Amino acid sequence: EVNDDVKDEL
Amino acid sequence: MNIFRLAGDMTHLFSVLVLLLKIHTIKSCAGVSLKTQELYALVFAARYLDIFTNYISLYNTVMKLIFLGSSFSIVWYMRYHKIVRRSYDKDQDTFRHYFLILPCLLLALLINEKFTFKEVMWTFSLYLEAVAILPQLVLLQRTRNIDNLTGQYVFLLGAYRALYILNWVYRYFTEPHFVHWITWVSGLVQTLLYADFFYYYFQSWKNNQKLHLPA
Repeated sequence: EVNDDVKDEL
Repeated sequence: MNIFRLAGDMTHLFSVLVLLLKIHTIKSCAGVSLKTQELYALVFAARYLDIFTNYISLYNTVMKLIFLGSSFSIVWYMRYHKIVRRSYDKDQDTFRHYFLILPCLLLALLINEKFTFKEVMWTFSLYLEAVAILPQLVLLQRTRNIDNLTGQYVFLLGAYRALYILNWVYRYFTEPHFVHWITWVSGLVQTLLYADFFYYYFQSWKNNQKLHLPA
């Protein structure tokens, strides 16, 4: 899946 | 969540609390750049657009509210509070920060991960945060006496992004496809801007002298 995990950072 | 990122968030939280404490208790914002504070308020506004639509965790939402609330209240204090605003050094805080906003916005329109409004605004907030400290660093060079609360504030603000770099390195090695060049490059540029401040801050700490930056 497209990793937009960095959005879990502040 | 890893220790580097938690330490980074706590350091960032401390930096805004130190500044709020200074302004709220001694009712003074001497040595603080309003332009940097306005840029930071803009950074958080552009980055946390999805605060109520994209729930990550309680921690994430609470921290976003704290950063939004503190940055806007610091701007309010420095602009409108009748006592605090008197200690604002407006003829020294002359960095034309509008010249930072437009290039960051143009760059975000050109270089981003997805050309959507939210993603462009998020990227804009990254680029803007990288340069947001410049008015404050320029002001520190001008005002000879840097009171240690302001020095601590700038130090913590620089340290938080340095800790975030360690967090990105950790995540790169522990999470597959965790690659975010835009975030990494702008975070690195941001930290490098503090390099000389860190040097003089460390020197003053080592020689137990008052922090002063060369003209």
